[in-house]
Amino acid sequence: RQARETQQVSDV
Amino acid sequence: SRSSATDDFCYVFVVELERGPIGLGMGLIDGLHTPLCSPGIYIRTLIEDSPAAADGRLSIGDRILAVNGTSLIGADYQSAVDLIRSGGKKLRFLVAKSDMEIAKKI
Repeated sequence: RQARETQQVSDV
Repeated sequence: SRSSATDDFCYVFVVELERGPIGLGMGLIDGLHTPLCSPGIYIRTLIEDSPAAADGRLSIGDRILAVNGTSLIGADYQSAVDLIRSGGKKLRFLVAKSDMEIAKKI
């Protein structure tokens, strides 16, 4: 789940 | 005057950030992808010593309501991120402080 979650974070 | 005991006090403030070499230093997430299950642009990560962290008022779980005067309420997540990324060097954010309950879920 961690991998999936970090994938949805958008860095700005 | 305090209307009710558990007032749904919502602390909103404006933050002006200038994009640094690594950007603003925030990791945003759509509230739908969190246990909150409610749409919204929430701060998921804050990079140390970045413009966003240096301001000191921003913290994980806070919600971004508008950017440069453009409301993000109801906007879809990706267009909001694009708006922030294309907002130029200086960005003005309208941010809603989240309480501990929300911060924990984010």
